[in-house]
Formats: sequence, structure tokens, C-alpha cells
Amino acid sequence: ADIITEHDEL
Amino acid sequence: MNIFRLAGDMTHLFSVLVLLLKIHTIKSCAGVSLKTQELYALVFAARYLDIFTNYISLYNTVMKLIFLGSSFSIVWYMRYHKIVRRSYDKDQDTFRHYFLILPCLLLALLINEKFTFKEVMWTFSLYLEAVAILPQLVLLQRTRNIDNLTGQYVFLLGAYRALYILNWVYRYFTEPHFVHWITWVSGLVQTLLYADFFYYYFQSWKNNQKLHLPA
Repeated sequence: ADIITEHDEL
Repeated sequence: MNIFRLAGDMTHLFSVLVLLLKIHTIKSCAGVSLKTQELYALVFAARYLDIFTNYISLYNTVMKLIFLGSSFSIVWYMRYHKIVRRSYDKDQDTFRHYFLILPCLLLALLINEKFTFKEVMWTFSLYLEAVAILPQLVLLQRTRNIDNLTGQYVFLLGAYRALYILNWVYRYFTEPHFVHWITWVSGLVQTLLYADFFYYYFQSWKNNQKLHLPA
């Protein structure tokens, strides 16, 4: 996955 | 997920529960800023556009649904519930929140990681969340008797932000390539806005007095 745009936080 | 992130999320969840408890059981929203609550509803709506397309975990999806549902229901209660809305301090809650939305949107269009609709909306939600507490802080300053639940609500929100910063520090040292300048700077700005409130909150706690913010 793209590290920059991966939003895994809330 | 690390302990700081989990603690931060739980503190955020508790803050919402405290507010819902106040509204639902006491049927009062005295001292709560509708402007701030509307901004939070907008923040979550803009940020969680990916809720059905970008699956991360069950935890993530459930929490997103809780934050979306709770923020919109708080706004609904304060605007339309026939008992709750009577306790709303409309004349005190005068912060023009529209003036926060436009600059945040412009900033998100200019400074973002990727110029796509979802990414710009996500960035917009970060900028807006950073300043969304301002109407609430202004209202607290104007409120003579801040009740315990309102004070605890704002305290828990501030604690959630502080824990998220610890989470980022932890992730920075434990995960490769974990660099998110936009998230960090807007998160730091947001946390700093609580500094003044924290100072008076702890003072009132230490001296066992009612919370009161000087004008």
C-alpha cells in the first residue's frame, strides 16, 4: 500500500 | 496499534460518551458549543469518506461509525430536541464558525499530500479538527459556572490529542517511513490550543474549586 496516503488512524 | 493510540481513541470515545450522557440523561446542553459540534460532524463526514471503500480493520470501521453517529446525533439533539435545545446558550455561542471552514478548505487545496478529492477532504478534516474546539473554548470563557461534565468533556478531548502525539512519536521510532507532516503539525496546533484550558483545569482540581476560565 501507499505509505504516504494510507490513513489508518481515526 | 500501540497503547498510546488505543488510550487516545478510548479517551476520545469517553469524551463523546460524557457529552451524550449529559445531553441524554440530564437533558441539558448548557455550556456546550453547537458551533464546535457542527464542526466535528463536518470533520468526521469529510474524513471518513473512505469508510466503505478503504477497509483497515473492524475496530477502525466501528469507531468511524460511532464518531459519525454520535457527532450528528449531538447536533440533532442541540438543534431539534424540544427539551435539550432550550438549554443551549445561543446568545453566548457567537463564534462565527463559517470563518474557520473556508480557510481550512483553501489550505487543504494548497497543502496536501495528493491532489485528489478524497485526499483533499481528508486534509481539510485535519485542519478543521485542529481549530474546531475554538468556539467551545470561547463559550467556556463566557460561562460563569462550568459544570463538571462540560469540563470533563473538554479535558478528555485534550487528553485524546495529547495521547495521539505520543502515538506518533512511538510510531516514528518503531515503523519505517512513518512521516506525516500534515497530520503532525495540525495535531500539534490542536493540542496547543488546549494548553491554557489544561492549566486552569488542573488548578481548579488542585485547589478543589469549580473550574473557571478568566476572560
